Amino acid sequence: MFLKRLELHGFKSFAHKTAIDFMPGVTIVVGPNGCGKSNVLDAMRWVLGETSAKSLRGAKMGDVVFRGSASMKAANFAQVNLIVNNEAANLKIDQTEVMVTRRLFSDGDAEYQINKQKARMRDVHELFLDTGLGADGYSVIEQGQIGQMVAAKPSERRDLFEEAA
Amino acid sequence: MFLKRLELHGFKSFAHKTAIDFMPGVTIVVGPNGCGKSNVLDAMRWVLGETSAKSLRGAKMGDVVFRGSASMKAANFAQVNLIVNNEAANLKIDQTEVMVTRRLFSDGDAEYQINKQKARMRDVHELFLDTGLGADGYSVIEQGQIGQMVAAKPSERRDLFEEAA
Amino acid sequence: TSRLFHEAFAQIRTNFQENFRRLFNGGKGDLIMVEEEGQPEPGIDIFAQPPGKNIGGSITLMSGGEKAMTAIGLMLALFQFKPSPICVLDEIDAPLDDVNCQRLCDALKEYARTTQFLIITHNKITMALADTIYGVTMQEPGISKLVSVKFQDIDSSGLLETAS
Amino acid sequence: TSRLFHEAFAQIRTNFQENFRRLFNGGKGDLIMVEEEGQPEPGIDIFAQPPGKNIGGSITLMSGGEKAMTAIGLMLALFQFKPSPICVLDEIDAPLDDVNCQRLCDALKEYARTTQFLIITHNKITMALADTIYGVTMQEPGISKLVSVKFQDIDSSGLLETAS
Ligand SMILES: Nc1ncnc2c1ncn2[C@@H]1O[C@H](COP(=O)(O)OP(=O)(O)OP(=O)(O)O)[C@@H](O)[C@H]1O
Ligand SMILES: Nc1ncnc2c1ncn2[C@@H]1O[C@H](COP(=O)(O)OP(=O)(O)OP(=O)(O)O)[C@@H](O)[C@H]1O
Ligand SMILES: [Mg+2]
Ligand SMILES: [Mg+2]
Repeated sequence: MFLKRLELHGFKSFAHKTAIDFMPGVTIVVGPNGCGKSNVLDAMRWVLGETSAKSLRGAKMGDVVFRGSASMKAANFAQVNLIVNNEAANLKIDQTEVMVTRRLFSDGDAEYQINKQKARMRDVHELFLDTGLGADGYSVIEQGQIGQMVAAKPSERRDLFEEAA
Repeated sequence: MFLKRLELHGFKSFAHKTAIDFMPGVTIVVGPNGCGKSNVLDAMRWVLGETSAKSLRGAKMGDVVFRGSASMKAANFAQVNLIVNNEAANLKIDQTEVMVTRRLFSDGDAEYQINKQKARMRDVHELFLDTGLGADGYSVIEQGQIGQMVAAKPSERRDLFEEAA
Repeated sequence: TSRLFHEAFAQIRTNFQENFRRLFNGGKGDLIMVEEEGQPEPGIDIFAQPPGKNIGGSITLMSGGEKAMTAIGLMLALFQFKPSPICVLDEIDAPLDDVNCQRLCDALKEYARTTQFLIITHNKITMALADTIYGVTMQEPGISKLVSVKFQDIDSSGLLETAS
Repeated sequence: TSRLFHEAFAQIRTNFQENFRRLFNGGKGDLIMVEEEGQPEPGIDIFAQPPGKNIGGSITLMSGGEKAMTAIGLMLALFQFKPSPICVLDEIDAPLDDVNCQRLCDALKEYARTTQFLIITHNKITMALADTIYGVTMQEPGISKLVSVKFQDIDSSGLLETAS
């Protein structure tokens, strides 16, 4: 399985529709402080079914919708599409390409889709179970998480291991 | 008041007698990871009467004594001298130059000196009270402290303010 | 002491508003007393809105570098309230990009006339503030050694070119 | 599940010992079960001794960069135990000097053949790993924009030279 493309629209600072095409190998993202790099990671975790607003640095889930800026008003919704190549059949679905969509309206209305079919959050969770990309995986190391690992108490580290096991 | 000189002997990784002469203005310290830069700061806070081993990254106070390495055995004691210019008379002592000494033996025996006269820890604390250099000051920002400031709860920040006020 | 606290708070708050504007080249930063459940006294919250951004002031949504600049603004506000002739900083520039690092250095320069600084850094921009540079090396494993460094001796790994 | 846990622990521990040796170019790292008061299950402690240093293995006394390298060794050990075809890293190289950053990159290169990486960084050494580079800019205040970047466009402030 590998990432093909990530599309953000109205998600945090990505007010305009933005697409990131992934090649095989190593993709590097650079840019000054506050320009939106970590927001790209948040988008990936969000579309895969992240439930905790706090782990996306917000107070509530609505905080992921573009809030407006000096030049543009707030968005009505946030949407992220993640397109994944499944030729290696890691995902439990009979398709070589899978698109996962999550949309959240500013009135709180929310929706998931798998290949444009309406789906539930748990369908997305189950699809990515054991790929390492779910909330239980070690594939995403966020900014500051290395420091937390160091400072953690022995029992907190045990919890981390238990998620892996 | 300004710093003139800091002497370390047997303090953490400074096994050999080491002296740092301070000029007016900005002194920059550079070097690779783990070479001993933060240990210099620890030495300064220690000689000024830091009581918490944990805030010096140790489990107990004896952790500041040089523990030995592949090429040299452990030290018998740790000693730090801080020499301060007092021509501006910030320090409550009738001397233009003040040397503070702290020594800790690996058997636990401990000693303070002010200008080579035996002193108690509280004498050192009182001498530097209100200079900003004591444990209550904001003059020393340690590695990682900025991150903690951000993550702190509102009540924790209040404690910080109360120390200042 | 409550009155002392409130006077201190008012002064530190004013310092912070000014520091934020300078470190972010605009925008609005503030300190707010907030009532907290289970706490007898109100706590202190931070309102931070970088220029052009509409994030309602919450610092949690800010980026790593923006949070660091905000915290530095607060640390400086506390320092300004209770100034010391000496200021010691250990790698506070670590999360900052070059633009922010330069703004931090410009802010520190203002104090350098009346304050003696000891700054640990890996950052070339911060190093340019130096009147004196010391290098710490560990040629003997586990044993630190101090060397004097000239600015032109510093390469991209900090010190390996020099042993003066 | 206890047996699953112990098998996982044994494997992750072996990975960590190997990673530590590689990331520190020697030395000894280990994971240890420790009984903790008030906790029904034992917790996991880290033993870390960089080469040539005699610090009894406590990670608290280590430097900022050494702690980061140790934590990275543990993160990689967990990743190796439950590998994923994708790995996403946000500025994990921030506290590292150039020598350590290069060692990290060499370790990551080993995986790059079988793992697709997405890495956020400000560090030139890490950028050299790139097969593809994207820049994120915020020309419109508060609005992020993606641009493709060629390696030669990157100056010391990350992106200001380019708008391709
Ligand atoms: N809902 C939202 N609407 C508009 N802007 C938002 C929203 N949520 C977050 N932001 C903005 O996104 C910015 C943070 O972006 P991000 O964390 O991706 O930065 P970064 O590129 O990772 O920077 P650094 O290098 O400092 O870590 C903040 O300035 C914040 O104002
Ligand atoms: N009592 C001791 N005896 C010998 N070595 C010690 C002692 N206490 C700490 N050390 C060593 O000092 C080193 C840490 O030094 P320090 O924290 O000053 O590094 P640093 O230069 O600040 O690095 P970084 O850039 O990574 O922050 C550790 O490797 C540790 O082994
Ligand atoms: Mg970030
Ligand atoms: Mg350090």
